[in-house]
Amino acid sequence: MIRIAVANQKGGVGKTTTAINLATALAATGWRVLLIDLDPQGNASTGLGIRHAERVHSSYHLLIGGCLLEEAVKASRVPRLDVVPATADLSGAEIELVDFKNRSYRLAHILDDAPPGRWDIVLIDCPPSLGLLTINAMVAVQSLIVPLQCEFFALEGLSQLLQTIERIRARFNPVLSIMGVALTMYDRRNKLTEQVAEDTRACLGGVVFQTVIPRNVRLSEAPSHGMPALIYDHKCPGSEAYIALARELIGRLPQR
Amino acid sequence: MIRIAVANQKGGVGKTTTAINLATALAATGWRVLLIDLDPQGNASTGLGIRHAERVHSSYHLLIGGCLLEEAVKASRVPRLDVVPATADLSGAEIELVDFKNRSYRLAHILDDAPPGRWDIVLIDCPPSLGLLTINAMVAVQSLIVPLQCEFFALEGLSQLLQTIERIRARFNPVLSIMGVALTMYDRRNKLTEQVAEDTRACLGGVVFQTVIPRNVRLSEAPSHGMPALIYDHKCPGSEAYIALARELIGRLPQR
Ligand SMILES: Nc1ncnc2c1ncn2[C@@H]1O[C@H](COP(=O)(O)OP(=O)(O)OP(=O)(O)O)[C@@H](O)[C@H]1O
Ligand SMILES: Nc1ncnc2c1ncn2[C@@H]1O[C@H](COP(=O)(O)OP(=O)(O)OP(=O)(O)O)[C@@H](O)[C@H]1O
Ligand SMILES: [Mg+2]
Ligand SMILES: [Mg+2]
Repeated sequence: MIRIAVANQKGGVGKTTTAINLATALAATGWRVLLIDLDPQGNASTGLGIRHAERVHSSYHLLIGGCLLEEAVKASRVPRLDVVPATADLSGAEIELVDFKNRSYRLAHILDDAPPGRWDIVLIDCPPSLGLLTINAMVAVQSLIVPLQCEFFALEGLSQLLQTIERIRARFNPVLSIMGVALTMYDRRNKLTEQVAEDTRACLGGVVFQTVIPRNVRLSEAPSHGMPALIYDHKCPGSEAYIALARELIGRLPQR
Repeated sequence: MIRIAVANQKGGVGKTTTAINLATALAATGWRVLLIDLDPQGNASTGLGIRHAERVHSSYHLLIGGCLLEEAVKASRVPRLDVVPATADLSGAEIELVDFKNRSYRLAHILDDAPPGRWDIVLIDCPPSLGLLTINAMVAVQSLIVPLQCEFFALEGLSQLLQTIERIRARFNPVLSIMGVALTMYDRRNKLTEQVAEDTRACLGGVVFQTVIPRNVRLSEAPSHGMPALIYDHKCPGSEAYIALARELIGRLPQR
């Protein structure tokens, strides 16, 4: 099973939107996908239509050992896409996990026990921080997808993220690498966007996906209908960009 | 001294942009302002021109008791505006603070010891989470300013924020209230924006500031020059909106 975390400690850069729409695009092309929502805001769960009443077992219970993976998994409205939903309890998990033995490996051990062949790929939507939840995700996966908003503050955070990846690689997970950096909310009319995109490609080269995700209001409307943009409006520029991004991602993955 | 935290666990909603520009507007009208950067990303420090080399003493050292407030304070380029800068060490503080006695009151006690009359008001820029850093800010202040992006996910987070405020008020800080909710990145052409704004005003009434902050690229260009938008381009729509918001805020504050 391929394991990828969607991470960036900068807030509002498109992590959840990327996780939901890539997961949907992969499921649509035949991959069996598990999406784990590790953000106490639970936006990925909401964006895939999992109501709060259905989140009896969540990623919080999973991390503290209160339930099994199988109990926390919910089928989404998208065929072949399952979700482990998140609730607000998760924001307490960071403090609770501190006293656990192996606190950084909790999620890695849970995924080690996943039934072989049940899913082809797991995607983890991370919160906007570099605390124990994101550390658990980075320890549990082989690679990261880093959504990057083409803005100055987002670029400033990139070096902090790269340092954290080095630290995790050295202390916990030697295979951790960046699968790709996805430029999001790209606005061609704005010269700051072009500047940040150029700087990022100059510094990271081929790691940056060719596909850019344009700013597109349909992407932000879809979650209020509890469905991914790919289902809400698959012809809009945002959906077409995520389908192209998924195709580019598949080109970087081992054969299913 | 008036104490206000700028908080919202949803990422990328304009907390830092609001903290920087309100602090600048208040200083410009004669208030002596202290801005405390409590976000490990250190965006407020960068946006006010504090270089990384100058952050020898930071909010991290302050919280763990490694330095005094006076040592951590730096004058900014804006007259009457001082800054306690932040560094990436702060993301480790959440784990380190767990074992401290009075871990939720660290910042409150530091502000209690501030020399009387040195500043009229302190603003705290919070990270996008509800962990120990934001809890410290909420315990240390009398009120909150909540920037709210007019998007669906941002609205969903509001109820979680209101619950957290109730919890903090009951357990740690009975005076905590919301000074105001500021609608940010407002795009009149987008019907989702109008819908979210209407829902927010219906549910929170007069707590929501009349002034809305429009989406304006000059606001996102200013930090790359290390200065607030009010100085970078004080005639742009973004700056004019923050000047109007500051005037509305002053109307809600006790006399200086
Ligand atoms: N390409 C896009 N065009 C327009 N709006 C977008 C786009 N991508 C995301 N959005 C919207 O911008 C906001 C931020 O995106 P999202 O919530 O996916 O970011 P995030 O990084 O997951 O945020 P957080 O740091 O809070 O977890 C959301 O309201 C989302 O609907
Ligand atoms: N009104 C606006 N118009 C256009 N861009 C804006 C506006 N307000 C903020 N921005 C830009 O949007 C991005 C997010 O804003 P900002 O960093 O202030 O939010 P934040 O809530 O502090 O984010 P975080 O959750 O990561 O701390 C930044 O790149 C900023 O420059
Ligand atoms: Mg998210
Ligand atoms: Mg910020």
